[in-house]
Amino acid sequence: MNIFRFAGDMTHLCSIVVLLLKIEATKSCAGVSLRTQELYAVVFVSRYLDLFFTFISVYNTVMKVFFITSSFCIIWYMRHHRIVSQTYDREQDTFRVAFLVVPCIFLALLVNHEFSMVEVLWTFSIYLESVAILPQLILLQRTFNVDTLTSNYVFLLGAYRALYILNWLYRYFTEPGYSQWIVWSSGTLQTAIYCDFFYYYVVSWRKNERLSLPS
Amino acid sequence: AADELVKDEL
Repeated sequence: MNIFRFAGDMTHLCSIVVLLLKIEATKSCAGVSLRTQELYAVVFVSRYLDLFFTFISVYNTVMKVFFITSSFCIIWYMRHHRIVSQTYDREQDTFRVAFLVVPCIFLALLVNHEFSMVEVLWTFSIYLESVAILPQLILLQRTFNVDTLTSNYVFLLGAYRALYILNWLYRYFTEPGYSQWIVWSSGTLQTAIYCDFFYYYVVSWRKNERLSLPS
Repeated sequence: AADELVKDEL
């Protein structure tokens, strides 16, 4: 494993820890999209089915189990925790997830490496992950003045994607025969969505700064 | 085929 891949995994892990700590410490999930969290749970469950039949390494297994349990933990907080669930922005978090899930199902059935249950589910999870952040980004744009921890979460997720691109480049040049088109194209789309968001984020941040200047 | 794919990433 190269340094980019490891740093990417660690930023991904940190993003989830930051989100959980924010929810636990502030007893609030304001600005967090439950729809995105549910999509991530679907992504992790459909991708990590291989936990049952392939063993890659202890690291790999531990990380997969962490991603699955932490995503369900966040969903539990947002849906069932007595105090946290009341802070959920239900009226603002209205993105229609079917618009993301249905096209991903069709695409996974059409474009995959092998037409088998496990392989199609794996491909579906790759496609869905690339767009799963959209409800969160839209919510963040609607409720712009949320605490910085929510933006830190989104920022760390973006950093994880950027590091994974460096990891793919590194592996492409160092490992003969290393190639995975489905992962590369979805990952690039995912990073592009983040870049678009960061552009908007910086622009409105600067606008807010200018507005708050004393006259 | 699927078994040629690198699936050690998360």
